[in-house]
Amino acid sequence: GIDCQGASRMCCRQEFFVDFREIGWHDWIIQPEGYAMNFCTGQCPLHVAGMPGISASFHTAVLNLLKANTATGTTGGGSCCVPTSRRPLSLLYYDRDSNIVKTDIPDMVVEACGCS
Amino acid sequence: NLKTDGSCPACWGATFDLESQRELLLDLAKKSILDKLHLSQRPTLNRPVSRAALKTALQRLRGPQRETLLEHDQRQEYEIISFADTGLSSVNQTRLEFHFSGRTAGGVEVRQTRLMFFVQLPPNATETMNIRVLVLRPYDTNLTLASQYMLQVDTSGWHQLLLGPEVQAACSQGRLTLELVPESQVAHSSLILGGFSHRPFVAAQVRVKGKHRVRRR
Repeated sequence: GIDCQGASRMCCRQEFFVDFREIGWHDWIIQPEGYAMNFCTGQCPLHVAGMPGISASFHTAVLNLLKANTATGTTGGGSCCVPTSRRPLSLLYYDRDSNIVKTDIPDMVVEACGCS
Repeated sequence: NLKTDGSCPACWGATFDLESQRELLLDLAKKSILDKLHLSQRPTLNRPVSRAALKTALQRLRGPQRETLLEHDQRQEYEIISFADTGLSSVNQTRLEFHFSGRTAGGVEVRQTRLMFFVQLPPNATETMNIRVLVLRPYDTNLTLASQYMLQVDTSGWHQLLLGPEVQAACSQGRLTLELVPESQVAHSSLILGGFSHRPFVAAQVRVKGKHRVRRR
């Protein structure tokens, strides 16, 4: 995957940190103090659709050219920039009975993005 | 996109403006957390827990004696620490009340429960502790004895007791009541402490029950 940087408009992972104190949740969430949610953004031209990432190799470049030359256009839907790898978030928090709860919430942190 | 009734921005190639959409992103994060914790809204804390009690409980649970349940299961699991209310205690016995509402009351499987409590003994003394499990039967207003455990206490300090299926059932129903009775019954012979850093607690390992799937023809 690629992290968003510079002026590139291609599908990439944008880092985004959620601070629990900023949203007023620090009183009931004990740990962590926040988490890197991240999200996917950017363009997915048809010839890179289905690629898990934009890898630079001769083989990949040839496949992309073949797809671009045989593509029938982007009307009627397109490829989406979506998470391809996510990991869970471990949370320690108080429930409404002031019990302490520890759990792992699946698929909370976006680690990589790609074109569907 | 529910707000604009248009395509999702991730699919029509627009780049997301981080600063202008910050509030939206934070709202999405909140919603995602609440949905995955099966909460309709963030909890409102009515009974604060001291940092000392919290720290002690977490330290006790990280000890080397902790058992690990090694079943491979995709269902979401929780570990819950519930601190005791000791409202109906007397000189001769200590009654501990634990409350589990919402997620734990129904819809979950309680896999293991442990009681942790601190006992202060006189020098060179031992004590046999009788731990009674009291439950509220259906159509009954009084608590009845479901089971009891005998624990030999040889030293002052924290003690742990692994509790059985009747306790797990009580936790699933939202309320657990335990009575700790020293067998010696000599005044001030032993003391079950409940101060800030010695508050008794129950640690429960809970798993969300599997959904009952109905196949539609």
